[in-house]
Amino acid sequence: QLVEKFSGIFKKLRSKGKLSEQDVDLVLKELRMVLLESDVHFRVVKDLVNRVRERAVGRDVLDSVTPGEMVIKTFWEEIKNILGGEAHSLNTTGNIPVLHLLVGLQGSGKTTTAAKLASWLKKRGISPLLVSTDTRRPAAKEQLAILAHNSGVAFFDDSSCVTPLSMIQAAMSAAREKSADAIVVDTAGRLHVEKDLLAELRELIGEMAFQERFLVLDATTGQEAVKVAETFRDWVDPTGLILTKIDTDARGGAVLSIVAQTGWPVKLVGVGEKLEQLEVFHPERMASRILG
Amino acid sequence: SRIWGGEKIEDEDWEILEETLIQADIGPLLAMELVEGFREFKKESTGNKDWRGWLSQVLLKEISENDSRLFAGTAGKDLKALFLIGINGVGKTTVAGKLANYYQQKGEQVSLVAADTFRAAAIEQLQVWADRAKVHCIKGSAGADPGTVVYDGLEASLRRKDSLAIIDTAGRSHVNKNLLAELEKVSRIIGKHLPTDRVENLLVIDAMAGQNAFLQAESIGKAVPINGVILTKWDSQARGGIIFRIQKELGLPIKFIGVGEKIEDIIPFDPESFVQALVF
Ligand SMILES: Nc1nc2c(ncn2[C@@H]2O[C@H](COP(=O)(O)OP(=O)(O)OP(=O)(O)O)[C@@H](O)[C@H]2O)c(=O)[nH]1
Ligand SMILES: Nc1nc2c(ncn2[C@@H]2O[C@H](COP(=O)(O)OP(=O)(O)OP(=O)(O)O)[C@@H](O)[C@H]2O)c(=O)[nH]1
Ligand SMILES: [Mg+2]
Ligand SMILES: [Mg+2]
Repeated sequence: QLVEKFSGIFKKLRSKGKLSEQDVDLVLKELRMVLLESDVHFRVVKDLVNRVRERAVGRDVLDSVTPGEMVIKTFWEEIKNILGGEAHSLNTTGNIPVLHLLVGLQGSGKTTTAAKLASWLKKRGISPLLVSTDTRRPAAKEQLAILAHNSGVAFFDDSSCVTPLSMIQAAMSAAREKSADAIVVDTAGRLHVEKDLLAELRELIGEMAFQERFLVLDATTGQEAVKVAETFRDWVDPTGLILTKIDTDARGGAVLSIVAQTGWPVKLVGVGEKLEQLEVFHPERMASRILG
Repeated sequence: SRIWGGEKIEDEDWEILEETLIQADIGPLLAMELVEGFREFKKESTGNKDWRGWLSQVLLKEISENDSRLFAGTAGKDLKALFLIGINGVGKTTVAGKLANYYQQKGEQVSLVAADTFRAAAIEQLQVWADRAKVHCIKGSAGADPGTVVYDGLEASLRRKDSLAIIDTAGRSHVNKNLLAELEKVSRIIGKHLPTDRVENLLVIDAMAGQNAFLQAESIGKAVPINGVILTKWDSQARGGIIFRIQKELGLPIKFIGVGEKIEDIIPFDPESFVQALVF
């Protein structure tokens, strides 16, 4: 299907014994545009194109495929390798209650994903407790409480807790009382340029051990994705990425950029607004999406 | 390094230009066009024009016609409406609150209409903004049909002799046919109450969005005729270059920019400062 898209350029390429530099450059130029249109970061595209050029030039062209097909296949392999061979599992082991933290930019889908994640854990025999440390957004706690109720998961709140740390500590005591073996913590959205808010998270992580610290990222994010990821890496040290809103048909180049730069595993993908719309990440499917 | 003025310097120039444009989310096609334009300019001009100076001029020209006013040329105190639409999480509800406050302060009598009956605590969230802006909030029940809420809301607003009704809607994926159909239906209901020159359909997009924001504008624009765009989270320092593509291919003007999470964090679109932030 990808080959059909590029049939125009392929007609220009003649099928030879080996791929010449010109042959490869022609296809690379087109593919570079495709990746940029998919929101892959400028620098990641550059590295990828250079690597593919090295691998493709001088390579033997098999009788069954055209030079263009060889280049595309090489590209697809490189992208797939960056995204990771197979799906990654959640870290659900550790001292009980296991703590999961969700952080990210405003509106990325943290609150919804917190409830989805709790529902996901519940289906796998884990008894989770949902808690919100968001004291900034209007009706943030109400939103999580409703989602918790809809997913049949316990929701913890103590209005006397004014800091995220005190809220989580109170949640931990409650978890032990209710024999909950996991706590999913929702946080307020914050920008990568809001250093005081990032400091708030860093302080929290210094005080509590979180088995998972997920960066929740909107799949429609553009070139800013790398800056966002690197900043959150420096302040929060995420253990993985949760990509949301893939159902907007966003090509999701941001995820390739971030994984290329940080090496983080992509643990889960949000594919809609409903509680059950959380899936395991499939590197191959993502690679095809990114290539258009 | 400009003192040499040789061919080598010019090569670096267009590369930095292209990089700046791509990183601003202007998109690869438009970036390529602009780089070609700059090359032509360098061939024809003898003066030593810095690419930044050239780019500022060119980009400013692209959006100089932009009219950021709402209801320009529409007079009278009769009811007008703002219909806020967009994908999930871009900032529609927050913009509704900010605009309610903004227009209330300008002397309009404003009501907020909570037509997001789907998402958890959406109505509660808008009510908080109504309290902050000190405006009336018209609500239906959670799970009610948004068309009904808008119908009842506009009726109530007319009875109250409001001059402006700001309608918040549920976020949606712009590729979900049912949700686009819902938007189209609600838009028609608004059209039955108010003449077109008294309704502004505003698309809300996130400044950090990539090329998908263009597809959002294109797709949602087929369901509801968009009058203008509101760009949120510009305080993220993302350049929001996608608006150039939206302006160029869809002809949509930018009306407001969201610059934070507080009620006063909204400013009318100013082409000069927008281009300045992108180029320098
Ligand atoms: N289409 C789609 N919408 C989603 C997905 N995940 C979350 N949403 C929606 O995105 C919007 C924002 O989600 P929230 O959970 O409120 O986002 P948040 O990160 O908690 O936002 P803040 O707390 O304000 O930072 C809501 O309308 C959600 O229903 C997804 O995978 N697909
Ligand atoms: N930094 C910053 N945050 C903003 C801005 N506008 C909105 N937000 C935040 O973005 C998040 C989402 O805002 P909402 O108003 O709930 O977005 P929405 O489009 O109504 O979301 P849905 O109804 O769920 O689709 C909230 O945390 C807001 O405070 C802005 O201009 N700057
Ligand atoms: Mg939230
Ligand atoms: Mg909303």
